[in-house]
Amino acid sequence: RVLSKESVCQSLLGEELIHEIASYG
Amino acid sequence: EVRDEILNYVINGEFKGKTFDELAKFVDTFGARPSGSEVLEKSIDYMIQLARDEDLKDITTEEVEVPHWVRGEENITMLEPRVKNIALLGLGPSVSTPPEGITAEVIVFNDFDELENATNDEVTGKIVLFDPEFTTYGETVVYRSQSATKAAAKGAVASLVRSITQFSINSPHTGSQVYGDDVNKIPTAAITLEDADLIRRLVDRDVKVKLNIRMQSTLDTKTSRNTLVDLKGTVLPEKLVIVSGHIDSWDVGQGAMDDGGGLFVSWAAPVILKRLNLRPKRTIRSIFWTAEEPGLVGAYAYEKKHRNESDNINFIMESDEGTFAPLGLAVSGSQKARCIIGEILKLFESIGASELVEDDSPGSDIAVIIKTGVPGAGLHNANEKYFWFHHTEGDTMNVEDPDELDLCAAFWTAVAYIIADISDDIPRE
Repeated sequence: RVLSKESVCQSLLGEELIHEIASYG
Repeated sequence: EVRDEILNYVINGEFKGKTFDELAKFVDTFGARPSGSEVLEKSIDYMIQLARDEDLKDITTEEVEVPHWVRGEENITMLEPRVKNIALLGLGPSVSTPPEGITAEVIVFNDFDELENATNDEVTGKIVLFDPEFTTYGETVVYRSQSATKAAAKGAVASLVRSITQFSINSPHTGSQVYGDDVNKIPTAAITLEDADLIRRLVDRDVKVKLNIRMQSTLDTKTSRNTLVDLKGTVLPEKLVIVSGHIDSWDVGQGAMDDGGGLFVSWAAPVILKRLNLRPKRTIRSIFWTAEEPGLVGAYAYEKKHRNESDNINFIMESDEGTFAPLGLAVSGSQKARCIIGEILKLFESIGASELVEDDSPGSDIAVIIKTGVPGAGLHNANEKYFWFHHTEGDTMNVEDPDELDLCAAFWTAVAYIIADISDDIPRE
């Protein structure tokens, strides 16, 4: 199915949450 | 580096092969685990002990009244145009035939519209065979679940359905069906693709096909249990990230794939985290659903019992469509929920499990909870051959692969941990 656009997610989540999730890797 | 710690421990480390070995021990010990059976209850006791042996202490069970349909002798003989045994599996909870069986001519329909367009006179007193081609499970399975009701409404004396699968070596596939209100309950069964197609060819040549169907079964109600294994969260223990699979199976095969694999990757999640001394902020709850096969009975009971606390379910996951190589998650939830899960899945590119598939109703049991607004996901995996084995004698350990199970267990555990540990809740619509 259609996946969410990257730009939409970036604005919805914000840099802080995206960085936090990335930190688990 | 939590992701790498979990992946390494399961794929290369001490836990390598453990999920497969424990699943094999379980399946070899208990075999099939039908709803309402004693063997299902013994298998639930075994799983509780297996969790206790791993020093998991927060284990509870919740009683559920479940159907107990027991298959007796079943056979179909084609009498005309020649004598031939027809392989079958009755659909639970089909009623029995009279002891002498039902002998009647067959009328074949490709879909429900064709049946509706037939006159009652054409159908009355006949055995109806539905022979839809498998497209998707969701589209085709209605011919298993509703054929008896639709055929009976037109006066049929029994109904048969072409097995719900793409592939067959003369293997019939069982499954559940539901009798509608106010219709005559007629016996109903699945036959193989080969025999359904044989009958179709004969009928299309205007050759009369007459069958004798004999089916016996019993039906009553028993008490079973959902099993909840909690790894308590450190900061928000009341909030739950649920991983789950169902412990019951059909009475044919051994339920290694459906849903032994899902059961054991969900058992593995709290076990792996406990062994690695990793405790997320929220509680990881592993649920072993009972009586999924006769109609999500355990899930409905859980939803009803916990309805007042459902706000505490942060995210719910289920594996019930195979534990082949993991590809990602099939996700239901708000746009922001999907974005969060999508970011988490990016962490699993190295094992090929970063695909996010949007799905309004992923899973089977968890669909009951997701439809109340709880975000959730099913394990998206390379399950192209899943329905070859589904609900057949072929559902055995030979379907399972130890390395793929390791990947699933590692992925399942790491995703659940991260969702349970990040600062933000998974937002609802």
